[in-house]
Amino acid sequence: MLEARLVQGGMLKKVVDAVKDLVTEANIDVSSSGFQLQAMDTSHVSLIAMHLRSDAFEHFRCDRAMSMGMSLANLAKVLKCAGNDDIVTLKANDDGDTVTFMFESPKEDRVSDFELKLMDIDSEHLGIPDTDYCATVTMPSGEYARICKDLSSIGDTVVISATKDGVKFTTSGDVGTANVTVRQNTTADKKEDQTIIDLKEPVALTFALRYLTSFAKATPLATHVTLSMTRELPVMVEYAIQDMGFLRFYLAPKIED
Amino acid sequence: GKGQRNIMSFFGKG
Repeated sequence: MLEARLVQGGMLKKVVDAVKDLVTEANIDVSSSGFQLQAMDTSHVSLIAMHLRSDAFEHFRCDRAMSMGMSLANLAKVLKCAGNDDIVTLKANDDGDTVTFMFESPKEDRVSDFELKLMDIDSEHLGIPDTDYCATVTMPSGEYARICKDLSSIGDTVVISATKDGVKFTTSGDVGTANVTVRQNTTADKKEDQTIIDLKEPVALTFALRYLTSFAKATPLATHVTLSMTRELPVMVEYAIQDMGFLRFYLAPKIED
Repeated sequence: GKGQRNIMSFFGKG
């Protein structure tokens, strides 16, 4: 049986809202290590990997590892009924075909529960290798979202190039061209405004902007986002879920045929 | 031109 009580229930809403447009249904794998989700978008261009560790929960009991297949649209509908400050408790039996969500208001004066039907989903689990990245950029998540939005109005693809001068995002379209360069800034007064660039080797990769823009739906999760790039490999776009886990998006680059 | 790669061509089945 599974019992998991998350004091910051709003975190779950943010995670699901960040991925539900890319992935329509997914297995949430539950084990003693916590909640994990791995899913590809329908075009198999990007991959989502989420881990919410068991120590993120005030109470966590999982007697047997299980996969809970869900429609993410339906999961989002259920979580929409939770208050942002509600405590969320998930309960499921080992061989049941439902999961129950209980929402408690912080003042404990309102309790609601929702039973969500589970479904069988065939999903292919991919092996994500450990990678030594050439460039790692940690920047304010709002700045990343803004760059994606601004460049999307000009073009469909972006070249992200990391050099010692900074990280440049370049696009072009019918309107013309656009460049945004982000430089290291470790002296900003506020920590949330800082940008850190760790460059081992210069690297430039081309990506479809619509996926990078979609990843920015995770912006409410974290003040910063980390972009990790290596030649001819997918970029990893990572949002930390506080100190409780992570939400990572991988996007395959466009490569010369 | 550049072609969009499939994510599965980088990460094999695990």
